[in-house]
Amino acid sequence: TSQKHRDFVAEPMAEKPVTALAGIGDVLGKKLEELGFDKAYVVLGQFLVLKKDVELFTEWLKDICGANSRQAAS
Amino acid sequence: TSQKHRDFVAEPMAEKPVTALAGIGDVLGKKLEELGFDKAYVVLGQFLVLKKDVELFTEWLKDICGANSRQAAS
Amino acid sequence: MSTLSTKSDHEISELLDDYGIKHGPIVGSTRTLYEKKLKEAMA
Repeated sequence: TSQKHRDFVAEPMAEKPVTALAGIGDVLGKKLEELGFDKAYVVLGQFLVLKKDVELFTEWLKDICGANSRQAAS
Repeated sequence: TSQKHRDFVAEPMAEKPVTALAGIGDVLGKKLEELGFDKAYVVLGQFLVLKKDVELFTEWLKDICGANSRQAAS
Repeated sequence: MSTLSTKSDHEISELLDDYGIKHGPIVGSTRTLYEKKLKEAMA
């Protein structure tokens, strides 16, 4: 995993911004924030509501903010 | 908080059924399961997607499965 | 197909089952994804 991901999981998610998530840079982060997914925990919520299904979550992320496969996988 | 809630938070949520949540009895649990909220983590996901807004979450829970205020608050 | 948006969450859920599309609950933040997947399956 990337250093960014290791940093992220090293402490509670709390109110971390969505850009703290591995694979989410400024451009994707901005799009997600505009859609209301401004905090990492909201994106986590979406993953849980998609039953932790990585395929569905990846497809959702690509659809709503144009993430590519690598970013979505991260 | 209720004993049920203390039991729930005493260990990781993992794959606990939705009826493990405080305030969710068999009747509500059945309705939630039919709607796809079969696990506690899926309900948590919806709470996070609603930005941890208790009012919104309570209203949502009442709308989709007719929970009353006390049950939703739990 | 355009009628998908007029269907209830329950109807969407049943259609997803009919088409064998794995899914979780139909809520505000997941409905668009599932409607898209249904359109693809129906096409």
